Amino acid sequence: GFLKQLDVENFKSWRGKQTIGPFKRFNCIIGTNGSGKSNVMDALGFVMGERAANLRVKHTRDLIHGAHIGNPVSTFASVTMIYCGDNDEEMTFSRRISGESSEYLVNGKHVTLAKYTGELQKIGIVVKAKNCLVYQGAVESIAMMNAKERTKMFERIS
Amino acid sequence: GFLKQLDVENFKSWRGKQTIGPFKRFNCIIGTNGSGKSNVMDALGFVMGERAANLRVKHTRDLIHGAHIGNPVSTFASVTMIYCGDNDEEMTFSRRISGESSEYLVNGKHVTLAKYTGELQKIGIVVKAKNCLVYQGAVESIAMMNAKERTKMFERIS
Amino acid sequence: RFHLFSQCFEHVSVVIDQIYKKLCRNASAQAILSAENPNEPYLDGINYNCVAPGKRFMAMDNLSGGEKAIAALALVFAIHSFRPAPFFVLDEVDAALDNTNIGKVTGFFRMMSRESCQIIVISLKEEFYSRADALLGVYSMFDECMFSRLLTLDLTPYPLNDENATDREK
Amino acid sequence: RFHLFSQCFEHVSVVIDQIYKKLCRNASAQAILSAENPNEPYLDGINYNCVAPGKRFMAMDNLSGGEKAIAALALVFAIHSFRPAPFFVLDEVDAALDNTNIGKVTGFFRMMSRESCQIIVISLKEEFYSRADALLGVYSMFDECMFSRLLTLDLTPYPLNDENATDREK
Ligand SMILES: Nc1ncnc2c1ncn2[C@@H]1O[C@H](COP(=O)(O)OP(=O)(O)OP(=O)(O)O)[C@@H](O)[C@H]1O
Ligand SMILES: Nc1ncnc2c1ncn2[C@@H]1O[C@H](COP(=O)(O)OP(=O)(O)OP(=O)(O)O)[C@@H](O)[C@H]1O
Ligand SMILES: [Mg+2]
Ligand SMILES: [Mg+2]
Repeated sequence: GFLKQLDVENFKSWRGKQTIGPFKRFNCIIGTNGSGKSNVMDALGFVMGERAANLRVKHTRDLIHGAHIGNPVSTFASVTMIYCGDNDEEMTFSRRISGESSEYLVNGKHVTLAKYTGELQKIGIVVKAKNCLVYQGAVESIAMMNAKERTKMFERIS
Repeated sequence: GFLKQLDVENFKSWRGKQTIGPFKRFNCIIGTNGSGKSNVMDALGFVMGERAANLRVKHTRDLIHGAHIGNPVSTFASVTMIYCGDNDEEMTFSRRISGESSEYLVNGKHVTLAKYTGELQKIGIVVKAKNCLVYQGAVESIAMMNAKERTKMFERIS
Repeated sequence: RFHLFSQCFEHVSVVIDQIYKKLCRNASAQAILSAENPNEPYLDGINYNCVAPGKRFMAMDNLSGGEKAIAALALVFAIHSFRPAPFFVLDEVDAALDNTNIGKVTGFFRMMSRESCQIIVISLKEEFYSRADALLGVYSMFDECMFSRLLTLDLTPYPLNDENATDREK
Repeated sequence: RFHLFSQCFEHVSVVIDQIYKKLCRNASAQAILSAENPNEPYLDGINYNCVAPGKRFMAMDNLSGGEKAIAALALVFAIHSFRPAPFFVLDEVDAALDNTNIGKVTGFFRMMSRESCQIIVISLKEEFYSRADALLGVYSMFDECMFSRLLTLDLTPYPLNDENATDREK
């Protein structure tokens, strides 16, 4: 399977409803410094269930467009991932926040976080293991690790 | 004043006697990954009296060409900095190591480390304060500092 | 738990050398993972050493910034292959690389995207992004607060500006 | 000792805003250093906030990788000006910068090299090194072990490939 597109709504620097995609096999996100590229990566981390600390914010509500300057445009923000399986069937994973609480939806139906992560695991995405996102600066810090830190990394992955 | 040139001998990847320079007002050192650019910066740090740990090696003797693969080509290595003062008078600062001990020379005459750093300070180079070398990766780590770490940095500088 | 750790470590230390050779396009390059405590790897540290192309075996500390970045990328992909996700997103991993290494890494990414998983990268370098199948260009608009917009471009119709001008589909 | 700390802190917090405005070529950009404990700055932390061009006041954590790198460079130069050394050496500080910011930073370095101190940088990006006065090209040769050699090139005879094609001497 592969990632087809992302639908974001009021997430970080993405105002209103925006579509990011369609994605092909080898894609490159380009743009000037501070334009919002890493925010796309944060949107992916968010829809996979990452916590606020791994999304470069202190509180989940800071993810709402405008919250970083104290001016949130809305009370909620959401990201939907459209995934296309090997059988050409589309699946959608959505996460929506209002304030500090999150709702999770698979194919448009509300589910618990446990069920949501279960479904992600079925398509090969294990968020805890960070097995598909390499954040800005991660390669440099992996290169500088000492032997003990490497063991910790292996522990997280397995 | 300004840095006119560096004469290195068997220092890291620089084999035999090599001259690096002449330097103009705005200079750029270029070359492929692993060619030896940061080793030039280490040569500058070395001639200013930096310790082995800040030169990416465990022991001072590892700075000798070939020592990193257990095959040092010589028992000594040296770097000479040719500095041109505001009055157009040239001064040379040299540091030479054989094994773990270092010798320091100003204008070709042996001096103690204290006298050597004193002379460097007269031309504005204060090694302890790292006021003129920004190593690879330093900008990224300065950007990620927290408030306490910034205080420590100010303490070192002043 | 410890069993899982050993399994992961076994898998990665077998795969990493192949991946590093492919990334460097050099059969004599080597990547070696070894546990300080081979019977129970989770108790102590894990050492990682690479023999960069054209160089001899040396400690990781002696490698240059760019050489370390390539070694780290090989480790990241080796770990990814233990639990392969359908896609992989990498944010400016090319920052320390020169143009030769950019060519090698984009070649490796194209191969991975055909053979195993979809690749999404963020890059500032033209030498890097010109070799993708699709570009997603982010730009900013300003009014009371900055907001982002997107333009997309499908690059598959254009030939790859490769030295050997291979067909883009490869 | 504490007196020296306060002197350094006073100096840097005054100078940093000027330097940041010059680096960004934008008079509304701001850089603000503040001590958590203003009477005895050495006892607590030091906060650093920037208003990037076109943006509003926000915490340093919200800035992007490139925006943080520019902010860090301004801090480095502000600290340097407290004890100005005759030359300044910077190793690949342009890694996170896009081409627009590279233009601003090289402009700032040219200005500094004419007005205050000699600048020596290491860079992999053509957009960066093509604006220097002299290039020192390092290449490697191989026999039993790799060794480095140098070629130099004086760029002052060639016009700067600037948008406004200014005379190189500027
Ligand atoms: N909650 C928010 N609402 C609106 N804008 C935000 C919010 N959070 C962050 N931003 C904006 O996003 C910008 C950072 O974006 P991002 O980190 O994606 O940049 P980038 O494109 O990755 O840049 P670089 O190339 O420098 O890494 C900030 O400058 C800020 O203006
Ligand atoms: N004592 C030594 N003797 C000989 N060669 C050495 C010694 N120490 C390090 N080297 C060589 O120097 C190389 C690293 O050089 P350096 O860090 O200067 O590269 P660089 O040009 O800065 O590369 P990058 O662009 O990737 O940062 C190593 O790969 C190693 O081969
Ligand atoms: Mg970014
Ligand atoms: Mg280097």
